Amino acid sequence: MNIFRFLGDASHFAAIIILVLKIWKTRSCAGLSGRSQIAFAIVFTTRYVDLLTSYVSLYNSLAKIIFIFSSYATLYLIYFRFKATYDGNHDTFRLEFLLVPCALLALIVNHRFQVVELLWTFSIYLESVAILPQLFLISKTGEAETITSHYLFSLGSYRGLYILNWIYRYYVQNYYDLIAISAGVLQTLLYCDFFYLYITRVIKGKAFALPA
Amino acid sequence: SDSSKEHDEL
Repeated sequence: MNIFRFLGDASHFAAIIILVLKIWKTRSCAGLSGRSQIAFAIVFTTRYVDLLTSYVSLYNSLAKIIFIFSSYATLYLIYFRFKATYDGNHDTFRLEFLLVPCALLALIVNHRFQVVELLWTFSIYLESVAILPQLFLISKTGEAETITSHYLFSLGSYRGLYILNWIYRYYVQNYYDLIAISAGVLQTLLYCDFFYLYITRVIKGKAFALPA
Repeated sequence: SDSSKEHDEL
């Protein structure tokens, strides 16, 4: 565990807490993509089946359980508890356009052709694009609540920090995983446009809105 | 080496 990875995980936890708090405090999931959250639930479920097969540390196992639990709790809030506020009309990104290519790619490009490994690989590919329905929703409505933009900033920071973690691990531990790195870089790139608008608008106290 | 045997990250 190095500082970049710790901060990355912390940022990831923060993102999830911000998301749940936003829904709970405003009693609304308006502006949130249920489809991105479905994708994240699939990501965590397929990646963390290794909870049953390999033990890394108490921290690692607890984090996995929290991520799985919170992703389903979020789905419950969006699709059941606050369903009336869900912006389904704008949340129209077709998830199969992400699921199918990621599944095929996992079957072709993987470290080992073995069930748990393939699920891990699939989850890595899917995570890299899971935020697309959320970004698509924002591009359709042209705006995001400030708290939603904080959520996205935290989530993007998590991936950015993981890249620093991989650079560190490459030099210090001679460890690298090309599948995780390439997917992680793609994922971070998807946030760049958002980061730019976040820094130029939200940090200066303005609402997050796409340029006209 | 591409150490992919154990996935110790989240």
